[in-house]
Amino acid sequence: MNIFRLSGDMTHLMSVIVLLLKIHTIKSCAGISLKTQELYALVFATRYLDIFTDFVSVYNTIMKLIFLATSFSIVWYMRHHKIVRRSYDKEQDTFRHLFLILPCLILALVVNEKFTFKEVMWTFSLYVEAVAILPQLVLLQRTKNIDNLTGQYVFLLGAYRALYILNWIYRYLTEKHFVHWITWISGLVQTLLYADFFYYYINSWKNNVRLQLPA
Amino acid sequence: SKEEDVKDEL
Repeated sequence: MNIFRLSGDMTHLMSVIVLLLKIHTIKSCAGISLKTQELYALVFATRYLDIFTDFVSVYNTIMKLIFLATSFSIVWYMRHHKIVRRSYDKEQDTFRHLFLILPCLILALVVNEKFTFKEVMWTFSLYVEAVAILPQLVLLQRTKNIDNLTGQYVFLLGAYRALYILNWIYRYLTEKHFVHWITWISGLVQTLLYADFFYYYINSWKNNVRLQLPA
Repeated sequence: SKEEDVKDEL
């Protein structure tokens, strides 16, 4: 465990906390894409199939449980909570997740390290995670005024990805740890998707104005 | 290395 990996996990955790904070204290999920949240729940459900079979560390198991529990509870809140669900921008959140899930599934069946159920599901989760933010970015672009918590949520998610890339470089240099090219490319694609958002986020922060993305 | 197959990241 190096500082980049730990910071990456912590920013990831913080992004979830920011989102839960919005849901629990403001009782609002305005500006949050349910499609993206459902994709994340799918990512964790398919990636952590090994949670009870392959033990890595207590830290690892606890984090997996946290990501599983929080992603499913966020989806539940947005879909079923009496008050929270009313703030969901259903008309704006029109991205079809099947258009993302199906190509990822086909790609995972064709491009994988080992053709076993667990391995294909794991690869599938990497591909889905790479594009899971897209519905959220589309929704952000349609939202006139992006509130601070939503902006911070997406920023933290992007920071988590950027830190993971630094972590891979660091691990390669120090441990000669080899990151498989599937992980590397899907991680890189995922991080690049945030580049545009980062540009506008940092600008709005520097100029102290409300975050707004160009249409 | 042998570590290649250990999925120790989240």
